[in-house]
Amino acid sequence: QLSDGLQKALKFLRGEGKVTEKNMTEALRMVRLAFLEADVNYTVVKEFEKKIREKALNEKVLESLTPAQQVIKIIRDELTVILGSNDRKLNIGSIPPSKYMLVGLQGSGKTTTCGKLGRLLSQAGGNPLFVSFDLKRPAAQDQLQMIAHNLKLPFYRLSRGQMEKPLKALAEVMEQARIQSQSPLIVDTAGRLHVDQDLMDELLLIKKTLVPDEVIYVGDAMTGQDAVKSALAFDEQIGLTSVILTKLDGDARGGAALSIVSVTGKPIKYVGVGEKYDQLEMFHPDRMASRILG
Amino acid sequence: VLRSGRDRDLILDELTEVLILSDIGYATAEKIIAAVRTDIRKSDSVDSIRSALQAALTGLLLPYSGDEIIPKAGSVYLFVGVNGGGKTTSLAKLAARFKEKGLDSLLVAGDTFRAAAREQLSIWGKRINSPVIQGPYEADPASVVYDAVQSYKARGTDLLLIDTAGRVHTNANLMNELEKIRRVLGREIEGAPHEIFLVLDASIGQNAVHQAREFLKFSGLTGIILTKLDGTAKGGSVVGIVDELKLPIRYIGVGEGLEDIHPFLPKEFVDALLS
Ligand SMILES: Nc1nc2c(ncn2[C@@H]2O[C@H](COP(=O)(O)OP(=O)(O)OP(=O)(O)O)[C@@H](O)[C@H]2O)c(=O)[nH]1
Ligand SMILES: Nc1nc2c(ncn2[C@@H]2O[C@H](COP(=O)(O)OP(=O)(O)OP(=O)(O)O)[C@@H](O)[C@H]2O)c(=O)[nH]1
Ligand SMILES: [Mg+2]
Ligand SMILES: [Mg+2]
Repeated sequence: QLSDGLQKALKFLRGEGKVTEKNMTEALRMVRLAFLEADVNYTVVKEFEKKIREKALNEKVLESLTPAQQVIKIIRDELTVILGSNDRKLNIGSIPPSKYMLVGLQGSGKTTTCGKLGRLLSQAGGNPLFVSFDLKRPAAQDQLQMIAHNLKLPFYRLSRGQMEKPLKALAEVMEQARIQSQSPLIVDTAGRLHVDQDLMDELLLIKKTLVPDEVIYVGDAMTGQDAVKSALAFDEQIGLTSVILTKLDGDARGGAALSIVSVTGKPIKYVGVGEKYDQLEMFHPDRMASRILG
Repeated sequence: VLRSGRDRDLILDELTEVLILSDIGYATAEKIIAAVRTDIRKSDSVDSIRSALQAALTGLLLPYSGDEIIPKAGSVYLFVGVNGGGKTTSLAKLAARFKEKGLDSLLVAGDTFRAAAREQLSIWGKRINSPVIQGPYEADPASVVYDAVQSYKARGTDLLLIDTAGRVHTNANLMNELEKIRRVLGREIEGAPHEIFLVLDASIGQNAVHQAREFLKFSGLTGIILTKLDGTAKGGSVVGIVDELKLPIRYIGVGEGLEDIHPFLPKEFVDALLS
C-alpha cells in the first residue's frame, strides 16, 4: 500500500521502461509531493530527495529489469535507516535514581506520556516517582496526581512554598527519590513555545538541576511543517536525548517523525497510540516508514 | 522589475515554497499560485507579484470572514476537536470575552474522561467568576450536557458554553458520542447548538482537513478557532479547510491567558503567513 502520489511515480517509471536521469527527476518530483502530503518538512524532503537520487541513478538500478520497484525499495530502505536506530531503550544512567524529563510544546501529550512511561517502567520492575514542574497550567498538578493515583504509583505533590522556589524543590524531590530508592524519577514540565525565551531558560535551569538521563521531546504526530522548527530549537537550547511521538492512533501520516529525526538526529523511542496509560508502544521504524509512504 | 518569464517562474517557485512551509499543502498552494500566474503581467515586479498572492489568499478567506458574531442571550456554544488543541482554554477565553460584552455564561465540563479535565475548567470558571456544571467522572457526557441544559434554563444565564473531551476523528464511538451530544442539545433547546467550534492547533499539518471533514459530518461545525498562533506555526492548513468546506475561521488563539483570543482578520493572517 503506497500513497496515490507514490503509485503515480511507480506507474510513471514503469511506463518509461528504461530509467534515465530525466525521468528519474520527474519521478522524484512525484515522490516529493507524496512526502509533502505526508507532512514531511519541505527542507527535509529536498535533502531526502538528493540522497534517493544519488542511489537511484547508479548502475544497478539503471540496468535492473524492474527499476521502478528498485526506486521504491531505495526510498523505503533509506526512510527506515533514517528513522531507525539501535538505541531504543531509555538510558538508565549509572547512579540511581534514573531521571527522565519530558518537554515540548503545549498540548503535545507530555503529562499523559509521563503516566504511560511510569506504568511501563513499573511493569518492568522499576519503582517510579512522578513530579510535575508545570506550575502554570490550571490543575496540572492534579492531572499528574490523578494519573499516578489511577496507576497506583507514588506522586510527589509540591507544596505552595516549594512552588515559589522550584529549583530548591527539585533538589528535595531528587533527594527523596535517592533515599527512598524511587527510580525512575519522572519529571513533567509545562508546555512552552520554543520562541518564549524566558520559558526556555527556565527549562534549561530545571535540566541543570536535575541532570536527567533522558530529556524526552514529546511531539504531536499530526504536526506539519513546524515540527522541524520546534524540535530543533528544543534540541539546540535544551539538548534532547530522545523523542516520543504521540497521537499516532489518529490518521495523520506522521511525516513529523522523519522531520524531527532528520534535523535533531535523536531517536524516537516510543509512540503514543491512545489516551489510556497502556497505549504506549515501542517505535518501529519500518512501520513508521510504511505509514509515511502509505 | 523582472527581466524574463524565467525570473517570474523562480519567484513563483519561491512563493510556492513559502506557502508549503506554512502548511497550506501542496495542492492548495499550486492552485493559488496558478491563479496568481494568470493575474500577473510581464512587467510586474517582485513586490507586485507578492501583492497578487496576498490578494489571492485574502480573497479566498474573505467570503468566510466577517465581523465578530456576538451571541444573543439564549445561545449555546459547543467546543470540539482533537486532543490538546486548546478547547478548554479557548472556551474560558470566550467566556471572559463575552463577559466583557455584558453576557454571562454557564460553563459545562463535558470532558468526563480525562484526568483533571473538570478541575481545569473549574479553575478557569473561578477566575472569570462563571459557574461550572460538571458530572461524575466517566459519566456519559450527553447526560452531563442534558443536566446542564436543565440548570441553564432554570438559572436564566445568558450563554451555555460546553467543553467536550478531545478525541481522534478516527474513533467512531467517540464521534458518535459527539453526535449524541448535538442531538440532546437540539432536542432540549430550539436551534442548539448555535455555534459548534472546531478548535484546531495552528501547527497541525494536512491532517487538519481530514479532522474538519469528520467533525463536520458527526457533530456539525459552524466555525473554526485556530490556536497557538503565538508560536512559529502559520496555521496554513485552515486555508484548505475554508476552501473545501466553506467554514469560517472565527477566532485565533495567541497565548495561554484569558485575553489571548481575537476575532479572525484575514488580511493580518495572510500577512503573517507570507512574512
Ligand atoms: N488520541 C491520543 N491522545 C493523546 C495521546 N497522548 C496524549 N493524548 C491526549 O492529548 C491531550 C493532551 O495531553 P496532555 O498530557 O495534557 O498534554 P501536555 O503536553 O501535558 O499538555 P500541556 O501540559 O498543556 O502542554 C489529552 O487529551 C490526552 O489524553 C495519544 O497518544 N493519543
Ligand atoms: N501558546 C498557546 N498555548 C495555548 C493556546 N491555547 C491553548 N494553549 C495551551 O495548550 C494546552 C492545551 O490546552 P487545553 O485547553 O487543555 O486543550 P484541550 O483541547 O482542551 O485539550 P484536551 O481536552 O486534553 O483535548 C494548554 O497548555 C494551554 O495553555 C494558544 O493560543 N497559545
Ligand atoms: Mg501537561
Ligand atoms: Mg480540554
